[in-house]
Amino acid sequence: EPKKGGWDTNWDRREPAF
Amino acid sequence: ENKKPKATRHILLIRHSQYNLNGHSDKDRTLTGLGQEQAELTGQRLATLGLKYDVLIHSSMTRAVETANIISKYIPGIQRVSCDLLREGAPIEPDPPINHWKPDSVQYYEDGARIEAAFRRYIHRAETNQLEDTYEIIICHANVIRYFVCRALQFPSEGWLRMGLNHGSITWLTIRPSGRVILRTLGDSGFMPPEKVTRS
Repeated sequence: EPKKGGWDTNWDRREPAF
Repeated sequence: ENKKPKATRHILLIRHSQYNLNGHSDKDRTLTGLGQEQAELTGQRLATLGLKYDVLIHSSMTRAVETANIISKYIPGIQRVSCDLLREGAPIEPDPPINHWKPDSVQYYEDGARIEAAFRRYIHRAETNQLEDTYEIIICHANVIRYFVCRALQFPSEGWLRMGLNHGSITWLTIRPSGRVILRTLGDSGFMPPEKVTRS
């Protein structure tokens, strides 16, 4: 989970780690 | 490694040119003479950048189609795609609100879902099978572009109306294979002579 106010690395649902 | 994106996507969002606001329906809201000149200038600018464009996607609204017709003259052979999702609308209630534009809740509900769907369709990192950087042109509307910018940068979506875009302006988003997003230019119309620049 991104920290509050932080950058969501899986913003486009294409982050390989997920 | 095969499942990791490798290429960068450059997305150039173009606001359509000036159009006739007095038209009864969308098909009557065609570009003005100045709007046609603006589209010519934007097309020349895109050609001067010397980039290899992969596709030109445009809203199905008349003013966007006409803008695309003019711009595509300067990028011969480019693939063109029309899209209903990119039509103008009310993406989300703006904060702070403005007095002279207050769509009802149904408008936000319908348009908001459609414009969000457009964002998810077009604004994302490269697919894993994309090997080279791409340059994609999307010709659409001010509200749509401003909403896309807020969403791409993970700024509050309600802030979309805090920005303004000139007719025929270029907004350039770069999306790295890591998912990092860079807004390179927002509403660039510096290539137009000042007397040709309009917003409404």
